[in-house]
Amino acid sequence: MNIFRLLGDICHLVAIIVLLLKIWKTRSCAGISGKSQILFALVYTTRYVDLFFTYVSLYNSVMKVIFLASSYATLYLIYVKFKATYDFNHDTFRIEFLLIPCVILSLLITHDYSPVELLWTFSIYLEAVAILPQLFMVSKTGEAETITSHYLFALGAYRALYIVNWIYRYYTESFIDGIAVVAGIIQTILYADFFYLYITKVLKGKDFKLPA
Amino acid sequence: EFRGPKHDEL
Repeated sequence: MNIFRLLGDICHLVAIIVLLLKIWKTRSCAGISGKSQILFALVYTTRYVDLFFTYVSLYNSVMKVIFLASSYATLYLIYVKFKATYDFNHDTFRIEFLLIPCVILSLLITHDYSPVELLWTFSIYLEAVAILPQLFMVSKTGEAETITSHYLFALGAYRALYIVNWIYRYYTESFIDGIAVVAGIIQTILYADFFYLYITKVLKGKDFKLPA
Repeated sequence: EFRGPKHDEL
């Protein structure tokens, strides 16, 4: 554990809490892509099956349980409790276009052909692109609520911090995981446009609106 | 050098 990873994990946790609080406080999931949240639930479910097989640390296990529980809680709020506010008309990204390539890629490029390893690899690839339905939704409506943009920023910053952590680990432990690094870089690049608009607009107190 | 699985990250 190093400071970059810890900050990354904290950003990830903040993102999830911000999203849950936003939906809970406003009693609405308007502007939130349920499809991205389905993909994230799938990411955590496939990655954290190792909860049953391997023990890393208390921190590790607790965080995994929090990520799993909060992702299903988010799905419950979107698809059950506040279903009436779910903006399904704008959430039209076809997730099979992400799921199928991720399945194929994880069968082609993996560290090991064991079930748990294949699920982990799939989860890494899927996480890299899981935000696309949400970004698609923002681009379709041309705007995002300020709180939604805070959520997206924290979620993007998490993987960006992981990249710094991987560089640090490469030099201190000579450890590098090619699959996680390449997927993590792609994941961060997908947020780049958003980061730019967030920094130039939202942090200056303006609304998050895409240029016409 | 790419090393194999060591999934201590989240």
